[in-house]
Amino acid sequence: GPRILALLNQKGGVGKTTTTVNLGAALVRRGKRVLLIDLDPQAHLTLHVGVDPDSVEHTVYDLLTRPELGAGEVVQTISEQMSLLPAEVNLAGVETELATLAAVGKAQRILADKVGLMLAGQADGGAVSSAAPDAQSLAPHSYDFVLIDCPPSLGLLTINALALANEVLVPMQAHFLALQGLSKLLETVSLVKRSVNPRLLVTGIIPCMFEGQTVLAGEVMADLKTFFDAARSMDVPWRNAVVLEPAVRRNIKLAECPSFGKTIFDYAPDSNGAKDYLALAEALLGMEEGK
Amino acid sequence: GPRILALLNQKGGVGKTTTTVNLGAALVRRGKRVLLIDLDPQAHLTLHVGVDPDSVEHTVYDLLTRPELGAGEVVQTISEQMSLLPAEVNLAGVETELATLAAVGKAQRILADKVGLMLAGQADGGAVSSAAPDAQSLAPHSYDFVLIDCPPSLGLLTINALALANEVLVPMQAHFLALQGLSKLLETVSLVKRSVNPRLLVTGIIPCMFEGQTVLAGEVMADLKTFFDAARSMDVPWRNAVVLEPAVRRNIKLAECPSFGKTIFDYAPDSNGAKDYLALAEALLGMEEGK
Ligand SMILES: Nc1ncnc2c1ncn2[C@@H]1O[C@H](COP(=O)(O)OP(=O)(O)OP(=O)(O)O)[C@@H](O)[C@H]1O
Ligand SMILES: Nc1ncnc2c1ncn2[C@@H]1O[C@H](COP(=O)(O)OP(=O)(O)OP(=O)(O)O)[C@@H](O)[C@H]1O
Ligand SMILES: [Mg+2]
Ligand SMILES: [Mg+2]
Repeated sequence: GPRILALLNQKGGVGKTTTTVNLGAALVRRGKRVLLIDLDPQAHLTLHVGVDPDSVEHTVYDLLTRPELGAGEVVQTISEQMSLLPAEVNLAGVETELATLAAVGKAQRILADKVGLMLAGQADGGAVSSAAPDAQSLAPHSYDFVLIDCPPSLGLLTINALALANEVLVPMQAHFLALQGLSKLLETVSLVKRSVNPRLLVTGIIPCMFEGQTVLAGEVMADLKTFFDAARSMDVPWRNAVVLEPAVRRNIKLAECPSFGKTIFDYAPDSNGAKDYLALAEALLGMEEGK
Repeated sequence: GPRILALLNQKGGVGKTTTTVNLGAALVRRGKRVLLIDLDPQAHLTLHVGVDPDSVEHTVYDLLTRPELGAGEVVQTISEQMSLLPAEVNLAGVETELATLAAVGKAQRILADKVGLMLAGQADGGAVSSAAPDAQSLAPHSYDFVLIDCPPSLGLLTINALALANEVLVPMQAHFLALQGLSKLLETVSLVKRSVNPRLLVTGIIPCMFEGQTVLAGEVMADLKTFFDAARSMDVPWRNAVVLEPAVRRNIKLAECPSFGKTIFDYAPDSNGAKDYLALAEALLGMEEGK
């Protein structure tokens, strides 16, 4: 089956969305079929790939709150190799809406069950698609990669992502305050692994918006390396996690392309942003899942 | 009474905490007495000023969940001119904990009532302070400024901040995705003004991590200016809002000082970060509240 990666970090503005879009686009350039899932009420991933969250018929919000709706009815075709499950603003209320189900432990696997069904080859996701009808033929749901963009929180939406994923990637800024949240993040991964998804592993950290020439970045990277080296002998979901290379350098092109609804490869294919995400995709392809 | 400003933006990582700390410290350098309130479960403001959120006796979490506890018992003295109401990780659960009170509309003014009581001269905040006992003599609760650091969300904690504040400042990155969230933010301010706090006004936007030489920054700033010029004739809480100057430039020193528990003025007083926040404080002092 496909590699399913959750892009996780409860700290805001660290590059989760930018990485989901551009790592996904880089994998497409390497010939892979990629499904992107937007779980953020801000719908920035959706906007970033040129889709208007207010004008799509079904979104992840509908998928989570309407039992009869299947993932196949929500899929939007972005290109021949890239599909999207879009988000919308109403996702902000979904934790409240699902509070009762959550209280009895029945709200954490909704995404995993429905997307799992679609991936397992149920081409209609449980019902005939009324989204882009040609999505069914263009996007046969045999994805090589599924990338899930998480909101900046460790709540129900992120838990749903972790229930579906088999790997976790952590985009991170090499700043002091970013290190503070890492243990809580890993604690959450452990909790979900024990109680919901035994397959879950942390594949690695992706340093984003990296300012390599600063002392601070060097210190944070050294701290991270020490932390993960120490984990090699422990029975923890991050025992084989690495700090991926290369770090994604700060590059204004990456901040500009969302306003055109484009990935960096369509907007500025010769930029450092494009180079770094392509190299990251290579690094990821070189790593066998769970090794 | 003091000017009470909420630092608001549901987008993560835009500089709310960095601005709360360093604008507060700049105001102290201009002779003002400043109270900082940390409303973020990440407790980054608390860490930033050198306080360990796990080792303080009472935090904002206790203030919100224990009816008998007064604000005076939670105040921590940072310096002669600066005090703090610290946060802690447990704040993450406070929306759930207060869900019933919230459902009957009784959870939005908890902070406003208790801090309001303290500011109104109740030196013991309703009970004898057991926090830093000398806080009572050092920090007579006659603050000139109260700055409230909000989490990256528009939930109950942020609503509590808006119920207490009389002014709103919006730290923002001059990036495309940042503009997307602005209307939702202003919508929330309007809602709170109508239903909870009629005094609420948006004083301005603070451009943070500013990359002035980029086309993108110039375009976003132009968009903001157009937006606020158009508001001048409307009956909206941001009708007199401005884009504050100077923008705070990207400066690695600002990212380094949290790791030392220091403000930029103690860590790197000659840096651009210090200059920009001092100039911002001047600009803020020059603006009469609500004008
Ligand atoms: N390498 C980079 N260089 C320059 N700008 C970047 C880079 N990566 C991301 N950005 C910009 O920084 C901002 C934050 O990035 P992004 O939205 O991807 O973070 P996020 O973690 O998804 O945020 P959130 O927590 O709000 O979902 C965006 O405006 C984005 O365009
Ligand atoms: N002008 C600046 N130059 C360089 N780094 C900065 C600047 N302002 C803030 N930072 C760094 O950027 C990161 C995000 O800033 P900060 O934590 O203040 O944002 P925030 O809006 O409070 O985030 P959150 O939404 O998580 O509360 C931090 O690591 C901080 O140290
Ligand atoms: Mg995002
Ligand atoms: Mg903050």
